[in-house]
Amino acid sequence: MGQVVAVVNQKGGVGKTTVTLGLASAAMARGHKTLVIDLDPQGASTWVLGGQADRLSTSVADVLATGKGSVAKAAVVPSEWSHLVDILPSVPRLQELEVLRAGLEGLVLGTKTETRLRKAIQSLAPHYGTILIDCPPSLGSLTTNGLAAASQALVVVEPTALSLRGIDPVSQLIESVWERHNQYLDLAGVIVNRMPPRSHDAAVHFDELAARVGRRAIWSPEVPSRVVLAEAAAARRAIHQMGARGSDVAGIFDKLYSKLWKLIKP
Amino acid sequence: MGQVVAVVNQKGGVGKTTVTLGLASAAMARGHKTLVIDLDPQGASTWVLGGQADRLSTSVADVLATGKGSVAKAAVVPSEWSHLVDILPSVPRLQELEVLRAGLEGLVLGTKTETRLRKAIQSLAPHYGTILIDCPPSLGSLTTNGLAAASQALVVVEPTALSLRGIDPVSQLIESVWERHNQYLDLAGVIVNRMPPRSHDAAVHFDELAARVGRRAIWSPEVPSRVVLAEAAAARRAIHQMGARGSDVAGIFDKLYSKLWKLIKP
Ligand SMILES: Nc1ncnc2c1ncn2[C@@H]1O[C@H](COP(=O)(O)OP(=O)(O)OP(=O)(O)O)[C@@H](O)[C@H]1O
Ligand SMILES: Nc1ncnc2c1ncn2[C@@H]1O[C@H](COP(=O)(O)OP(=O)(O)OP(=O)(O)O)[C@@H](O)[C@H]1O
Ligand SMILES: [Mg+2]
Ligand SMILES: [Mg+2]
Repeated sequence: MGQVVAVVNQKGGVGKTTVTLGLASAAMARGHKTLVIDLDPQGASTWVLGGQADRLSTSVADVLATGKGSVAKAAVVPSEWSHLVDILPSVPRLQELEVLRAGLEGLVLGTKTETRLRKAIQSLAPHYGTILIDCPPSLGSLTTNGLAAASQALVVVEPTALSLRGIDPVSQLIESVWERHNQYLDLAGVIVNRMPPRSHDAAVHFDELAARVGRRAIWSPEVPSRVVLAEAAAARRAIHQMGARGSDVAGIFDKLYSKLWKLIKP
Repeated sequence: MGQVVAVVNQKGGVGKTTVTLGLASAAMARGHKTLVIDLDPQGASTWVLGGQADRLSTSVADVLATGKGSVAKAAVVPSEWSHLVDILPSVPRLQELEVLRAGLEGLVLGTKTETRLRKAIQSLAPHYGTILIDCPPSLGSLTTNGLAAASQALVVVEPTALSLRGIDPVSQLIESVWERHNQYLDLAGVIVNRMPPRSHDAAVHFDELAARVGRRAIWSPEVPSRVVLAEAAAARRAIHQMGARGSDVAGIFDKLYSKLWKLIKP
């Protein structure tokens, strides 16, 4: 399932959802059929894409509880953006499946719980050019399922000290999933989000980030801090649907998506 | 324990840690003895305040596991900032205590687990003018312990749609804790953080926020987006220790702290 991409960082608010949606918007603009899987119980991408948590009959929670392809098929719904973008939506009770990766997880879900998402999406994966998984701010069983299902991991960071602290634990989880479940998994790269206009601090953190992951792992261009991205979410629209105000940021996501597409295209 | 303040929002990255530390910095500048309790397994405030997770013999995880005052007393350490600011530090294994508030929690921790922090800090509380609790981006048993121990809850928000979605679940948890555990708990107010320089979107969300929580619940001044706040964290310093560059933001936290102090002073 080479087209499955997990968007991760256990640090809150770095822009996992914003980057997932920006890439989905760019995919849509290129005419690629895309699935967004929302693995965050807080359901932000579900909300922006127009999934309605309370009215949903089946969700990703049911998929993780059963591991069944038929459940995944029933849970996927079209987004409000376009026929090109579907969602596998989140609901609040997904939080119940975010238990420890060891110990309790076995009690609640039984064994082999970390590969349930992967099993469940195998039959629907061929219908999509791109599958993006929006992960929650944690490194528990939800993000682990996302990484076990993916062939590429994208780590989103902000150029600040508090955000960069998250990099090592994420890399360790990626290695651990690679060893235990999924030797197709690659760390595709690091996307820098919420880059401030100009700042000594951002430059310092960029260098520190480059020192930690290697300059080549950091994708260019960075995504700047732009209020239009928050406005697009508020309007529940794709950044490519925000007209002239959104066009420079949409262009940035086009470049990032082109880079991603080279890695995941068949 | 009228001086205990929980800083909450399950949405990631809104600035819970930044606001907790800004208020602690203002308390220090006023000469108030302050304790910061780090309830986030990712330990950002522990890190900034100079707690070293791997070398710590006892932490807030032990406090929550035992509910004992003697353990809390042993776990509290002075910060690197000043003799006026102490920390009850976090460690990564605190994540194991972040289980469901019902069901599994009983299995792992036994009953009455939500008031363990409160019990454990009762004897050390009188030593501090102010006690600030930095909560994680979730509404599980860690944040619940924080709210059950507090007399004031401060909700930190960003003026964006994705951040404001978090307000209703937080208010519901505060009400639930009030009913079940702690009738001293008040929603002190909402602190708006990462206010962009000027933006139609921020103005719209400000009005929406005011409509939801009431204009009087929103504290003034807002905390602007200022790179010096991220720099202070990177330098592991208080905002009041950042010299002239940090003085306008330090002044903002002085005003917010004055407002808080009126509510919590004996
Ligand atoms: N480049 C940007 N410019 C301006 N605002 C942004 C940018 N990226 C994200 N935001 C805003 O910052 C907030 C946090 O972003 P987002 O929710 O995408 O992060 P996240 O990593 O998914 O958070 P969580 O950990 O809670 O899932 C949102 O309100 C979003 O609209
Ligand atoms: N007003 C501000 N101006 C500039 N940067 C800020 C501001 N507030 C927070 N930040 C930066 O934004 C990032 C997120 O802030 P912070 O970690 O305080 O949020 P949080 O709510 O505690 O996140 P989490 O949910 O992960 O605990 C950090 O890198 C921080 O340094
Ligand atoms: Mg998100
Ligand atoms: Mg924090």
